[in-house]
Amino acid sequence: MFEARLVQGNLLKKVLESLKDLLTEASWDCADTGIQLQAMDNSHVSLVSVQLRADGFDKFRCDRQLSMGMNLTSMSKILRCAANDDIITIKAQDQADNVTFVFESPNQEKVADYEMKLMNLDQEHLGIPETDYAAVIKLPAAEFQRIIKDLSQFGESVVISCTKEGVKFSAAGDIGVGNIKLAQTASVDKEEEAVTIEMQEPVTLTFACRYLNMFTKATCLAPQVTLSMSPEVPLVVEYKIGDMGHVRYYLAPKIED
Amino acid sequence: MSRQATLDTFFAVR
Repeated sequence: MFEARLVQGNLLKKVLESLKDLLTEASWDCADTGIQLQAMDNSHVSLVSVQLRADGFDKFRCDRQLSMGMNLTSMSKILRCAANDDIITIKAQDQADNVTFVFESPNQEKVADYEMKLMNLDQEHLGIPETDYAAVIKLPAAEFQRIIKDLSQFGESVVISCTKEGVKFSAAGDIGVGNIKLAQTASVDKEEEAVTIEMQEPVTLTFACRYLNMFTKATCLAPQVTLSMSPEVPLVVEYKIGDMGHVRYYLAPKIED
Repeated sequence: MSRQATLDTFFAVR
């Protein structure tokens, strides 16, 4: 028996919004420690890793490990039937071929349940090496979204360059060149408005705008986003899911021939 | 010119 109840159901709605453009199907791996998802997009350029810890749920029961393969487009359609303040419960029997989503209004006066077929997905899991990143940049998630949106007008790629002075985002194309520089904030009233940079060595990498734009669908999840970069390795873009986990996107860089 | 790398280059299948 698997059952996970989340009073803050809108977190799950937001997680799905942040996945559905990148992935059409994926497996949710459930264990007594929580729920995890790891999947690459079809082109193997990006990977999404989601973690939802058991202790972040209001009730969590997972008697035996199970992998629930889901069509994320369908799951997203179902979650869109939940109101933002609904309590969401996910339920499945052991070795079941379907999953049930229950949405309860806060006053318990409306209860809806939706059943969805599970899929048998033969998914390969990737081992992501532990990496000490050369530069770790934290910035407001909305600011990052804006920068990527703005620079996407100029070209297909964004160059992210991190130095002691700050971080620079650049794009070039037919209409011209765009550069956006962010300095580390000296002092801020609110922690979530800060730009912080931890840098061991300067890094410059080039990434496809198309993917970065899809990652920013997770902006609704967290006030801050963390970018981790090292020379010639994939970028990590991380959004926290409340205090229960994270959505992490990995993106392979563009490499000079 | 630059080319798009894939993650298979960096991450091994477990």
